[in-house]
Amino acid sequence: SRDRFKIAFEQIRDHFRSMFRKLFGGGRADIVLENPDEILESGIEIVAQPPGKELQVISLMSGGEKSLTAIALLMSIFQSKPAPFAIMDEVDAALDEANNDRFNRIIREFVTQSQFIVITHSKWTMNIADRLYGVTMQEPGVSTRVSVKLGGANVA
Amino acid sequence: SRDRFKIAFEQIRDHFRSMFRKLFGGGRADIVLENPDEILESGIEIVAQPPGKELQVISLMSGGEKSLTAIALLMSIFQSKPAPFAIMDEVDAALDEANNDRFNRIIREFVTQSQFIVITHSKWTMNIADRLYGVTMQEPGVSTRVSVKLGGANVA
Amino acid sequence: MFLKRITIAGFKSFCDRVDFEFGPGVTGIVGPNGCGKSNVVDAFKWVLGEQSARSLRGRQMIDMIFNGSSSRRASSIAQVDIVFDNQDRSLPTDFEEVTVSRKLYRSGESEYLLNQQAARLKDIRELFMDTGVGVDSYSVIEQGRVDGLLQSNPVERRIIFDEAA
Amino acid sequence: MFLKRITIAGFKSFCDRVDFEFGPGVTGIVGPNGCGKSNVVDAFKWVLGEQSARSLRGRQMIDMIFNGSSSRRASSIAQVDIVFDNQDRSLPTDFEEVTVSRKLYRSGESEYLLNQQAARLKDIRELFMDTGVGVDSYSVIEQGRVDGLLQSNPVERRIIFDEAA
Ligand SMILES: Nc1ncnc2c1ncn2[C@@H]1O[C@H](COP(=O)(O)OP(=O)(O)OP(=O)(O)O)[C@@H](O)[C@H]1O
Ligand SMILES: Nc1ncnc2c1ncn2[C@@H]1O[C@H](COP(=O)(O)OP(=O)(O)OP(=O)(O)O)[C@@H](O)[C@H]1O
Ligand SMILES: [Mg+2]
Ligand SMILES: [Mg+2]
Repeated sequence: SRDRFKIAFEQIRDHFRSMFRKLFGGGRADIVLENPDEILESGIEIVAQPPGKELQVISLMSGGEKSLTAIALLMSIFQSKPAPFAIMDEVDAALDEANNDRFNRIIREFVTQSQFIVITHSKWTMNIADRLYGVTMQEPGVSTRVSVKLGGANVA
Repeated sequence: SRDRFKIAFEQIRDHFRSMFRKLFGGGRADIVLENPDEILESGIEIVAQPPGKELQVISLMSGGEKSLTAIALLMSIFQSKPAPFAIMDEVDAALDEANNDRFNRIIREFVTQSQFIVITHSKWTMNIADRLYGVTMQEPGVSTRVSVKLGGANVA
Repeated sequence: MFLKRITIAGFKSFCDRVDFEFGPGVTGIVGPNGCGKSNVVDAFKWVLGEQSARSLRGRQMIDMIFNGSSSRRASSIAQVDIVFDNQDRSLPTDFEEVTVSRKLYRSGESEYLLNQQAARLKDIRELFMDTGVGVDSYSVIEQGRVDGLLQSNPVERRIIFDEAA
Repeated sequence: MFLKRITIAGFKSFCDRVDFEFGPGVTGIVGPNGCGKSNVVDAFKWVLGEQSARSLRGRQMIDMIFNGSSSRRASSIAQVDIVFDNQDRSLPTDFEEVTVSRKLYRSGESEYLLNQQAARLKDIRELFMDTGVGVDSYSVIEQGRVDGLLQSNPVERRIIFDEAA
């Protein structure tokens, strides 16, 4: 069980180090066991250095950088232990266009292994969907599904 | 001091009840002293009912509705006790276009009394600025100010 | 296995029954503020066994039942059904299609169904064990929670890793 | 009174000195992720006397000094100056223009200046008392904090009201 965690941890760590560089276009990041001797109890620390910047506490990162780092870590866990589907509710809210585009590319890379359900207000994210559902309230307080016409996306 | 708080509270409450209706295009909201007998110690509860919906705990509101309700309350406090300037960092992040537009109108109404510094990624918010500053990093890790060309806004 | 469809009826703002069909790849859900997008996410969590009303933004589980609007009366029952294709038998059952349902009555009575048969949450959890599908999964990221992984303390963060391990 | 200008030098990502001039109405600050927009907000808070490094997203106050990049060495001093027009004498001083400055040296030494004269934070706070300008003001809403007013418990929320009262 100790070994099982160690193996999974190292695998996620491996994925995270390259996923971060992919999403940030460089830089470096790591996950570290706070207490390597107490592997079954140890907390996990995140270290991140965006390209061109110095290594600092992650709290100093910007809103968008934090979102992107969290996405990198989540996708690394997902890569390590795939699930049939993933649901993401407005995870792109803090991303600018360039970072939203990088996030989109990563999602598209994963579509062979899983289905993605993405809730978003971002037209950039909408553009990479294979189908789009609109949810509106035509009658006050009552949700309905409607079809959406948008650029390249298929509609449903 | 008890009276002073009571007067300020009632004034903010008055503003909030109409500010909410203005930002939501209807509905109703209120702020309530949890403990009216202990006015100097009492916590403050927020009650909100978007138009067409039933009154429910505010936790059930959507991300955008919560942002808009918080904005209504903050602007009510601001209206009650104006400050020379207010700084808002991406408060529009969860708002759709229609709500972003309502937020913009409220800000424009307040410009006679205060200066506003608004950090945003939203082009709708950018459109109501009197001047725009761009902050970028041309050299890695070093912030600089640049001029911004955008639609109707003056640039700096 | 893959996800085929979710059907939401009487749950939160979905007074009328609404289906969402899912295919391969990316399904986007869009729409104005307050219209029900995140309620779809809550429906997923709820039907898969979420026990905490707070985690569904409510105060008590009865908050999950459509409680009326200016144009409709409150519902007396909330129901969500989720349908999976199981042709690859990744779920340990002989059914080619697996449907999980959850119902909640205003009286407080609630039930789970597995392919229309009464089931215990325990059975449903066992069925989905080790598939990555479930309530605590790292595969559901709620609105405003994406930074959570960074903000949580190192020990809280550990919980997500334990599930992935 | 009104805000005229803020000057940021050696503070966080502002290695080089940068000025922002403010006029009446709405000033928008825009730009890509991670480029320094929220750092401008931190500069405002810091020069007006913010005592908590955590509230400025740092671990200790020394984190406020530009600590280098791939192209620059770390700075040895952080300085922010904020300039107000006081022609209406809403600030109780005879100066038509009031400048508040804060400096932090890597040695840990720090100082406040009021119109280029050494001052104590206490003096600066007294000057701005009851103007709505200050660190705890409800007039600074940080990134991700807008919902805070709704999420906080009723007693925490009270603090904001007390300041407005
Ligand atoms: N039991 C219920 N009965 C009726 N309406 C409900 C119930 N529970 C929640 N709602 C309503 O659902 C709405 C919130 O929906 P939801 O959070 O899905 O919005 P959203 O589409 O995600 O919006 P946003 O873009 O702002 O995040 C609220 O207005 C709330 O009043
Ligand atoms: N002392 C420091 N020295 C150098 N760089 C720093 C220092 N403190 C913070 N930074 C950098 O500032 C950047 C964050 O800037 P900021 O939060 O202002 O971004 P932002 O423009 O608001 O972005 P977003 O749109 O994502 O919110 C981080 O990359 C961080 O590394
Ligand atoms: Mg939502
Ligand atoms: Mg920011």
